[in-house]
Amino acid sequence: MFEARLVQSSILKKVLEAIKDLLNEATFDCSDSGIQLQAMDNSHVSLVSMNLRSDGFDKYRCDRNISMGMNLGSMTKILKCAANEDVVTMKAQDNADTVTFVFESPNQEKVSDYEMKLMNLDQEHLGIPETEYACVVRLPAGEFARICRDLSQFGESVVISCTKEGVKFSSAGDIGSANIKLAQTSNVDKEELAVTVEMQEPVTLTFASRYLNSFTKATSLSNVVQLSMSPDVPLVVEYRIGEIGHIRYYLAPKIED
Amino acid sequence: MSQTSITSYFSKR
Repeated sequence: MFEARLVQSSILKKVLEAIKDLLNEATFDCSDSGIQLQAMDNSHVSLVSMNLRSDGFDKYRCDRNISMGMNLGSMTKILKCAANEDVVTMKAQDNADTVTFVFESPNQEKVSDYEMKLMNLDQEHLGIPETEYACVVRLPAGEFARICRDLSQFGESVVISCTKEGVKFSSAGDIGSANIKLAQTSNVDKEELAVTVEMQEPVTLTFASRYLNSFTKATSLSNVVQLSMSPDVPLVVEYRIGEIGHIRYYLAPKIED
Repeated sequence: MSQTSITSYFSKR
């Protein structure tokens, strides 16, 4: 039997919002340590890796490891039926072919349950090597979303170059070119407004802007986003999910022909 | 510029 109860259904709603543009379906791998998801987008250019730790749930029970193949479009429809302040419980019998979502209103006067068929998805997990990144940038998530949106008007690629001074985002296309430079902030009162750069060596990489924009659908999950880069390896865009976990997007770079 | 694939960096387990 698998049962996971979350007081804030908004977390699960935001998680779905963050992945449903990139992925049509994904497997939720549940074990006693929590729920993990790893899936590539259809074009195999990006990879989503999400982790929700069991201790972040109000109630979590997983008698046997269970992998639930979910159609994310259907799951989004079901989660739209939950109010933000509802308590959500996901539950499934061992080797079940359906999963049930139960939404309880705060005063318990309204309880809804939705049963969804599970899919048989082939499990192709990729090994992600531990990497010491040459540059790790932390910046306000809203700022990053704004930059990606503004630059995507200029071209289909964004060049991200990181030096000890700061990080520069550039794009060029038919209408012209654009550069956005963010300097490291010196002393900000609020951590989540800071721009920090930890640099081992300068890095410049090029990425497709439409994937960066898809990643920023996770902005509602966290005030801060972390970008990790090393020469010739995928970019990592990471958003924390409250105290319960994280969502990491890996994006393969574009290279000179 | 040509787009590379994520599978050329991360191997299937």
